Amino acid sequence: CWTLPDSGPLMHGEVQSPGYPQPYPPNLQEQWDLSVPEGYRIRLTFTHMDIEASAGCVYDSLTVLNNGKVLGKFCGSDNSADGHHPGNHPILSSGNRLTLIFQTDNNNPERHQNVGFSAHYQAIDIDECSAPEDASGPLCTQICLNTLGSYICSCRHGYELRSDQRSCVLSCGGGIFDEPEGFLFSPGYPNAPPYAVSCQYFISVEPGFTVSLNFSDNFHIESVDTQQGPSCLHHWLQVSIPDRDHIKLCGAKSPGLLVTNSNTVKLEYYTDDQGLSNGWSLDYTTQRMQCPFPGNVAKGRVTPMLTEYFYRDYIHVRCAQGYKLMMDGQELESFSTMCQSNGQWHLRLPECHIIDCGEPEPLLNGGVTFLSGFQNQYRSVIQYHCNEPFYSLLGGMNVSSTCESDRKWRSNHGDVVSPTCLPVCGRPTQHLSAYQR
Amino acid sequence: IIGGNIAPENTIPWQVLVSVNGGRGGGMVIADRWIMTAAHVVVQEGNSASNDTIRIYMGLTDVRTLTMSPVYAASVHIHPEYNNPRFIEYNNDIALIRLHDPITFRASVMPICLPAQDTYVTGMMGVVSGFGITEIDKRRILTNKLKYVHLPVVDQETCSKSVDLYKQGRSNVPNLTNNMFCAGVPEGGKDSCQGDSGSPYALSDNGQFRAAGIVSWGVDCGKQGTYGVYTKVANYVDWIEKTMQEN
Repeated sequence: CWTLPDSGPLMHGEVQSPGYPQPYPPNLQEQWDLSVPEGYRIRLTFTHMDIEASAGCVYDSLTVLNNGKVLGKFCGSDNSADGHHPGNHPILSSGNRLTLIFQTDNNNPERHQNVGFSAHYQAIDIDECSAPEDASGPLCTQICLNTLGSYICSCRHGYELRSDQRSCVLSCGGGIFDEPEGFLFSPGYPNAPPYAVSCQYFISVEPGFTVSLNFSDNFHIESVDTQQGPSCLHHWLQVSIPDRDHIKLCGAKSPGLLVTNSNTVKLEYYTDDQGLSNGWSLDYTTQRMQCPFPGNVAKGRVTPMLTEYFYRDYIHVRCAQGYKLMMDGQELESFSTMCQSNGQWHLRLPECHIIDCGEPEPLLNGGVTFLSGFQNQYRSVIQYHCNEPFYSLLGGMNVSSTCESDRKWRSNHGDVVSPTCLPVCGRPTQHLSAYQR
Repeated sequence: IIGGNIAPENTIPWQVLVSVNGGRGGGMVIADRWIMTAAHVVVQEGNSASNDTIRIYMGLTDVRTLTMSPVYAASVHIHPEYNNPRFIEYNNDIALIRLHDPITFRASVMPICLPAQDTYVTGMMGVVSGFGITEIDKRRILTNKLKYVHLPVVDQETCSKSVDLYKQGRSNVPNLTNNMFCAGVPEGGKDSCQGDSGSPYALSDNGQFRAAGIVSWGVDCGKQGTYGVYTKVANYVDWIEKTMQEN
């Protein structure tokens, strides 16, 4: 259905002689040009006619013309013996236009006053599909569907309508294939197409996925034997993968599985109008892009440890106890990286560096001795001492502490060591001697 | 010090010389910022001497070299119950001096320990030291050498009787209180004397010296039948610790 324009030809209407139902005046020359929308014809039906009857309608008449061709010249009435009356038969136009011309002479019979005519017209759909073929052949080469006011052409399965909207060509079944898997085949496969084909197929899936083509065993594209061997000279299937040379396929042996490592592939199938190729079919599947093995981190652990890593896989790196994550001189609290759509990790792996506890807190009136380890690093052991005999450690014992994984110097009991040197009181280094008795 | 000996270096490392407006007194190191002395050493005309007039010398045994390196008082804390306007009331004769900077202890400077409660036993031998008056050839002179003398603790009753005896012949003899104890020998000849005030009377406890007393007062020096009177430090340990903590 479609909406007819507001202004334009009507779908139906009435036409009456001047003054109807009163007698029409003499000396008339009145014309009506009826029209209905394109794709329709006009059906004219007289509801009443009373025009002065005469042989050949020479005095008064109503003439109906279709494209200048007289369809009828009418006069008289239902009961008159003379004249030419259309009766109850409607008049059909061949096109969407109809012209009515009403003519009267200069006198009218005195006994009877003729009132003229009244007619109704309406648009009648044209069945274009049943229209006779003209020189250019049938309206549609395959299937014609009549519609109100028009018609459309259609094609049988395996064919598609050409741009002329009239003729059909063999369908390539091509286009863009963006589903993660699918099935493609050449026109008419497994039979040879009736004439030359030039088809394109685009497989384009989400970045991060790669396409694999798995050709079926039934593969047949005509090849030509040349001195250099079989050549895809007249018929071929060309596979185009970005950043790679084109692959031209022909012959009778299926290429089998073709891994493209790309998320887009273009297939172009061409046959000329000679020779015979039964064609090909393939299933395509997609796989996630694979990233290189991330490697190992010294003094660290990569999780999860898999044999292969694919697009959207995450890995984490944790350092062994006493080590910290470092990248470009910066310490990281945590680290993870993702396999990207381009098959590369979005971050390279960090390193694990041994932690250090920093310089031990200086001890007032005492000092620190390194017992083992290197540069305050993890597991280094130090010992605090006081400047004896004038100071002694609170608690009276030497305090040794170890650089622990939380980067604090801790005693064997796990306490953060903050020793204090207490003054020794009342014990002079020299004593008052009193040997005399 | 009457009847004693010159102290070799590093034998009494807690001894300090307290100089207040030219007057000489003694004191002892008890912590890296604190000196203990007698209140009457740092009280002048009923008030605490101003901080900048108090100079403290430590680490050496000769006054002539000691005076080259004074340290200064940051604050003086007189015992709140010390009240001696007429110089006859030596009860609570104890004061603390807080120093500007902490001391690093060494062989020549070391604190003396505070005493435990009730460690005074009659007859226990202590050591009193100081830069006060000494006696050479029966003449009293002010020495520049640190001297010391061993003196026993005297029974409180014996000492009290000695003081009472003198009160009969003299006026304005101070009273002996339970915050004091006496040390000395009845035959005389060994005693502390003027200039030793504030100096330590130390008792040894298994080789560790504790500040049992502070040289406070006495009737004459080294005279037969008289004893030196010392502030009993054990009675003030709580006040000392409180004052140090609060300051």
